[in-house]
Amino acid sequence: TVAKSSAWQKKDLTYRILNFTPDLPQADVETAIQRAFKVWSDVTPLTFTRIYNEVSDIEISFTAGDHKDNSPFDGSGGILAHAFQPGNGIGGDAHFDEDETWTKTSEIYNLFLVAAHEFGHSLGLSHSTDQGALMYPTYSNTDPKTFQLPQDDINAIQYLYGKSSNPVQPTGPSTPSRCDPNVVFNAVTTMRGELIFFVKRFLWRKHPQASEAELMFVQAFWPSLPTNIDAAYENPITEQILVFKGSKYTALDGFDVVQGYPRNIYSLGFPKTVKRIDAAVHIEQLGKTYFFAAKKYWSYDEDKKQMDKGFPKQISNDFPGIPDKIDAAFYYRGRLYFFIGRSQFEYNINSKRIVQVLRSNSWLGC
Amino acid sequence: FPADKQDEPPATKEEMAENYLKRFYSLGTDGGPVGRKKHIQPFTEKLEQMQKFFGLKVTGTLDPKTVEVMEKPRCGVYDVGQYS
Repeated sequence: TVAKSSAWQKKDLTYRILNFTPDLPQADVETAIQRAFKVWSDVTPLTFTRIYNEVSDIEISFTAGDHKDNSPFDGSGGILAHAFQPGNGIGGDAHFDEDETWTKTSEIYNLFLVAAHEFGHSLGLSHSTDQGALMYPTYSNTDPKTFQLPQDDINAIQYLYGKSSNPVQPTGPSTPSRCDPNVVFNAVTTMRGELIFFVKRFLWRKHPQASEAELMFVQAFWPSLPTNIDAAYENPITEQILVFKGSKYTALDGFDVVQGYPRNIYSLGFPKTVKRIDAAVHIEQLGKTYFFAAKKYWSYDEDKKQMDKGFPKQISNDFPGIPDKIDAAFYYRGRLYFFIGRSQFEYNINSKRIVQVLRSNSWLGC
Repeated sequence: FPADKQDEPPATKEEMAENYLKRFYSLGTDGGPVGRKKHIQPFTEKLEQMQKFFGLKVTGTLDPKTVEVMEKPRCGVYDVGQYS
């Protein structure tokens, strides 16, 4: 952030929208900007009032190319917008590149997400090195409908302006770190030779040749996918990834969501008593897909497209030593891996024995 | 059919990188001439600063991962230093 002495020395700030992008109805622009300011007023004592006929603290405009502030825009793509730190004159002002297409959906570029970032600068924040932070320099294609200000940004803005008067202090999502020994995965799957570890709104992508896993937003890959998924597995026959959340599941073909999804898990043969599944894994050696839910598991035949007879069975009976309530599972190079909390159990299907117990994040290159 | 667009000559990537570092890491505005006879030091130093900021391997060279990050759409504000 800037030094506290360079931040706004008042809590009640004004803003004025000098012009509008033709990409959106004016009302949508006003809503996006209002919502973007609310991101910051929700977590501080700051208030933002729109004024119309005199110079405000934060002047907002859409402009293209060289707009005489010594920081020309560069056409579509590249630089999307910029804003100036608090101060008189141009201080606090935010400029949006009219050569971009501004949207109110998760299509690029969502005006609300970019405006919330730029107003962070208008209030005195710099860029963050936290990849999950709003103030990270590059645009992240996350779902604007479910946006939550990350904790890294809350910490920074509250350093400058203090906490909100809200009796319940708002908190935000944090970004997983690769070597956090306590990480708990939502789901794990192979994906065309790579390993994908889902955790909250992120995924770790590990290529066999890469020494370290790479962190990405789930929605950077699949914008329409929900976060905090329950389970995922790769169907080697179709090369599709099936992702489960609650009683719905979606099929992904590379970066595309397969037509006709999401579908109900009951179409796979689950009883209505099952509200969600905990883990899913296709075991090539058996030609079966196992689904785990609470203390039970089902075996599904991908060829016949139905559950096998005699299921569900008890996990404890067929996987001795594996604790109930599995978080995630995947099958890789002949071994079955169960993730329970921060522990990982490597399991030998043939000998029905646990081969070793590892940290959940052992694959990430710690 | 028109010939396929030739791969951009390496110089384009280097020029793109130079512009990026000028814009976001004040390459060339804090001493050290930039241009054809630039001193290697500031460019490499700024490139390493950018790689460190983005949590990339700090190689000081324009590896594909670094170029990929440089080509991402982003905010126009500096990563190091402040607009004022």
